[in-house]
Amino acid sequence: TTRTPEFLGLDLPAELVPESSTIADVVIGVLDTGVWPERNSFDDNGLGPVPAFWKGECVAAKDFDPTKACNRKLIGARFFSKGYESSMGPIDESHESRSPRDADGHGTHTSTTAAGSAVTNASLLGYAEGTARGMALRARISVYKVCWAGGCFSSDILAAMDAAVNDGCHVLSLSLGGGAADYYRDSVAIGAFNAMEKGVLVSCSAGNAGPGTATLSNLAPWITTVGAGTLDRDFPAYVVLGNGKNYTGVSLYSGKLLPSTPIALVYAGNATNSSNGNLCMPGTLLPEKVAGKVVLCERGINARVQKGMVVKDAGGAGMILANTATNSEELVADAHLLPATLIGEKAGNAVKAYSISDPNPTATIIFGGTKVGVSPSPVVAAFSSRGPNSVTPEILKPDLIAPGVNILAGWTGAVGPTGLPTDSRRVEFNIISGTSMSCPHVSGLAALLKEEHPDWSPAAIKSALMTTAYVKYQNGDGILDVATGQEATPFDLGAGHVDPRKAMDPGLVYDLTAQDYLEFLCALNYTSLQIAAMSKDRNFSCDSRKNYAVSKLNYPSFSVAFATAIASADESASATVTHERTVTNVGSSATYKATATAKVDGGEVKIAVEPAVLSFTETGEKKSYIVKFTAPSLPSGSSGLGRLEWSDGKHTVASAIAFTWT
Amino acid sequence: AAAERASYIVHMAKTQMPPRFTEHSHWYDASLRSISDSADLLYTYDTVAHGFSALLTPAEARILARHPGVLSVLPDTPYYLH
Repeated sequence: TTRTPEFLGLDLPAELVPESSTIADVVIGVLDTGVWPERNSFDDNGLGPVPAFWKGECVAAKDFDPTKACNRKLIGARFFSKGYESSMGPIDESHESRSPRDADGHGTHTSTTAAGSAVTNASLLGYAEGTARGMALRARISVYKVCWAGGCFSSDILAAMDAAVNDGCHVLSLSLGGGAADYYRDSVAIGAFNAMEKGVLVSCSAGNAGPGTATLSNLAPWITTVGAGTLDRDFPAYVVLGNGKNYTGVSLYSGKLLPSTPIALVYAGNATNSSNGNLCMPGTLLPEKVAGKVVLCERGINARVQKGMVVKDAGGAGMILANTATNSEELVADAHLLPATLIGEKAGNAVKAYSISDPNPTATIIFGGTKVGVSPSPVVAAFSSRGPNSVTPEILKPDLIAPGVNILAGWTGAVGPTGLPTDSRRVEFNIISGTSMSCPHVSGLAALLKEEHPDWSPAAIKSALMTTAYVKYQNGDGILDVATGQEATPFDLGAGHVDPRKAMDPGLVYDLTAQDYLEFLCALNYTSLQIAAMSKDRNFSCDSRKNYAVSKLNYPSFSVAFATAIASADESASATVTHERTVTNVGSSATYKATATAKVDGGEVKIAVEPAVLSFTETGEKKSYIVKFTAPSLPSGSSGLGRLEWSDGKHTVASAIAFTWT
Repeated sequence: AAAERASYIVHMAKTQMPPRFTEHSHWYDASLRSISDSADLLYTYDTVAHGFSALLTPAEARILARHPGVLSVLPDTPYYLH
C-alpha cells in the first residue's frame, strides 16, 4: 500500500488527511486473524469521534487493553473461538492468545490494507519504501478474530458476521474461503445474504487455487468475489551464473550479501538421499553437499521461506528457488533469512540444466532493491482462482481483480516477516501476496463509494466497481494472465481490474434487492426449506406459475451457457440464449447506446441488444433491456468471451461476457 | 457421547416459535435440551441467521433435524485464509 493508491489513481493529496466533514462515516468489519493495535496504521489522528450509531465493542483480554487498543480508527475488536476450540481443542496460549490480538500477521495486513491510516517512511527492510495507507483513509475498522493457528470454523465466522452487522459495519471483508458448496450449505454465503439485505457489502477473496479452471470459492452472487493482479512494482534479484548467463528473479532479502563473483552451485535434487529432495523439504539436504554453496531448490509442497531455512540449516550460502509448471513465470517475493531469489520456470530449467551438466557450476545472486513502473501491469496472478463458477455456471466469477501480489501493509509484532518460528526479526510492515490481499483493497474501495454514495445498495456499489473496471492496458492490448502469457479471459479477471475513480461516477448501475436474489434461488430450484434457512425464514415462497431464470438476475456481467447439440445432424444448428437486465441511472440525464463484441474460436456469436438505445431524464430512473446471444453448436468445453458496453460519451458502463458450451 | 460430539450450525424457523416462549434464545435452548441434557450451546445467531450452534453427536444432529422449527443442521466446516 505504499504503491497501490497511486496505482489505483487515489494518490490525491486531499485523501491523505482524514477530515470530519459531511462525508458519511463508514465502518469496515474485517474477519481475520485479529489485530496488532499498536501499529501506527491504527493512529486515529484527524478522525472525528466514534459514530453514534456504533454498537460494537473492544473486548478486554490479558494481552489486550481496550482503553489502549481501540481508538477512533480501530473502533471494535472481538474474537470468536468456540467453534474452533470445539473442533481443534483448546487454544495453545503459548502461541496465540484468546483475545483479538493477531499472532499471525494476516489480519493486521488485511485491515490496514482496507483502511489503515497513512504512515510515512514505511518499508519492509528498506523495500517498497513510501507512505503506507489503506484504501479508505477515513473509514473506521472493526476487527473480528475468527481464524486461529489451525484454521477458521464456520460457526465462529457466522457468529462474527452476526456481531459485525449488528455492531453497525457497512462493509465486511473476508479474506478466507472454504470449498465450493451449495449456497444453503455455505455459512459465509448465508451470512452474506442477510448482511446484504441489511445494506452491508460483503467482499471476499476468490482463492489462491489458480490457474486451474473452476477453482473459485465464495461464489454467491450477493458476494463481491475478488481475484488478484500484480502492481507495477518489482523487487528484482539477479542470478549470475558461472557460464556468464543472467536471470532475473525477485527477493526481499536484506542482510549479508553473497560474493559478487559466482560461488559453487548445487541442484538440491543432487544433494539429497530423498526422492523429493529437489523441493528442499526439512531434513532432506545433505550438509556435506550443500555447505557454502548456492542451492537450487524447486517450488512446491512446503513454504517458499521454509525452503530457504532448510538450505540455511544445512549450511548453504544461498538459494535459487525455481518455479515449476504450476506457477510458471509468476514471481512472488519473500523476506528470506539467507540470500535467495525466486525465478520463473524457464529460467529455472536453464539454471537446473547448467547445474547438472557443468562439472563445476557456480552462481551468485545480486539484489536490485525496489523498482516501480514495471510494464505491463497489472497482470493476473497465476495463483488467483479461476472460473467458471462451479456452483452456478450462469453467474460469472470472479467479479473483478485488484492488487494482490507483493503488497506492503501492517504486520504483527508476534512473528517475523517470514512467519517462521526461527525468524526473530520484527517489522512494522510486511510484503505478502494472495487474493487475501486483493480482497481488502476492494473492501476499502467499497467503503470509499459508500462514503460518497451512502444511499447506494451493496449491489449498486458492486456494479459500479465492476462496470468501470478495465480490461486493457493504455496501449489497447488486453490484460495478460501470467499463467499463460496470453490475454486474460473473464474467467480469470471477471469484469476486469478495479478503477475506483471511475467507479465513483459509473453513470448506470445494475441494482439488486434481496427479493431479486430470492427469485434467483427459485431459479436454482431450491426448496422452500433451503431458501428459508438461507434467508432467516422470511415469508417467501417460489411461485410455481412464475418463470424464474438465472439469466434474469440483474448481474453486472454475463455468463452465457449454450448446450452442445448431441446429434451430429444438429451440428449446424444454432441456439439463442436471452438475458434480461435493468439499469438505474445514477448520473444526470443522458442517452446511452449499446455496443457488443464477441470472440469465440470455431464460431461466431451474434449479440442483439433490444433496445440498443436508452434515454434517461432523471436520476434514479430505471430502464430494462434484453440481450439475445445466438451461437452455433460447438464441442462441449468450448468457451469464448465478449463485452457489452453502454456509453453516453462520458461514461462507459461495461459488462464482461463469458460463453461456455456444455 | 461427549467424545463423539462435533459442532453443528442449526438454522431455525423463528416464525414457528411456539407462543409459550418469549425469547427465541429460550426456544433454541429448549430445542437443544429436548434431544440432549448435556449438549453445549456455542452461539445463538439473530442478525445474519436465525438459529444456534452446538456440540452434538451425529445421532443427535439427525434427531434435531426432524425437530419442529428446525430448517437445517449443518456440520461446522473449516475455512482457510487466502
